[in-house]
Amino acid sequence: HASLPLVINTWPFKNATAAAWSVLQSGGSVLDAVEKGCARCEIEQCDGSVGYGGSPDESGETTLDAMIMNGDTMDVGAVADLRRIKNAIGVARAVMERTDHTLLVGESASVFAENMGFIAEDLTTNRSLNTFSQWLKGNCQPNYRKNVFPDPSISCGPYKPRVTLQRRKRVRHMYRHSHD
Amino acid sequence: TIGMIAFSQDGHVAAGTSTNGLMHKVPGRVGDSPIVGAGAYADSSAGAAAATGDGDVMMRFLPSYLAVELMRAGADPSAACETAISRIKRHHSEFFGAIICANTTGHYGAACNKSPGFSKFQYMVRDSKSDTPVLKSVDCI
Repeated sequence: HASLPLVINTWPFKNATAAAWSVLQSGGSVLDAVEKGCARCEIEQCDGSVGYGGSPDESGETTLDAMIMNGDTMDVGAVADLRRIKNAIGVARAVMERTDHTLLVGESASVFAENMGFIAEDLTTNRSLNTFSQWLKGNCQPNYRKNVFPDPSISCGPYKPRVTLQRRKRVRHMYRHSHD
Repeated sequence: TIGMIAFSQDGHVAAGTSTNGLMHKVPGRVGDSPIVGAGAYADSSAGAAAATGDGDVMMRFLPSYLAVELMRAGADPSAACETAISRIKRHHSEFFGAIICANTTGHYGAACNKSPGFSKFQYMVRDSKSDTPVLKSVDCI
């Protein structure tokens, strides 16, 4: 089963696939198609693992990661730990087209995005706030800390490093809607 | 997380990802999605791939880059995807993860790592043989 053009994406995010395909059908580039397709999921918050209002970190904040790559030129733009900007893949494309860098991260990436005209807004929603408060009520479980005290498997932080380091098997963090 | 790869009629290729990452992560934590060769990789002379799952583990193996290089060497997309997953499986037998791969002729495939609660991976395909996006799935290895 081989034919071109072709759009494939992870998970059953059908609207994103359709958005990308319609860009190709209307003469847009494959870069435009990927950007619009992923942006559709950012707007629709696909399964809670894309876009604002999902996956709050230990401080309750939602931060975004994204990248875009041009297979003809090997140009790449990416953002990580992006705060307060909803359209992460749009900022990733701006990194590719408006800098000679590849990856911008964190607060400074957000400042770059605002300078490039992206709107700063709160990425927290009632849903992410509720997820966060449930987590706090559940003694901050699950979490990604290890070799710290108090014991991260039963209590919240703040944490301090434990004097002794124990090598332990990685805890399986498999939560259906908590993934990259 | 969404990982997407797109191929035009005349052989242009692009890849992209977007995600809000893992829930309850340590502030400042970055996953594999924005890391070139991990979250996604595209090369119009070989193909493209995009990965999804536990980014802390997957980024250490650059699965998307590996898959594209295997397709460059002639592997079919399904085999390329499976090798990329197997490489990680060797060190993290129960990691949560999946990958989609496609080469420049429009052949495509996917693979995922079987782990408790995850035995089938669903992904979307749209090409000119169907008039709507088609839901595909692959059994995990």
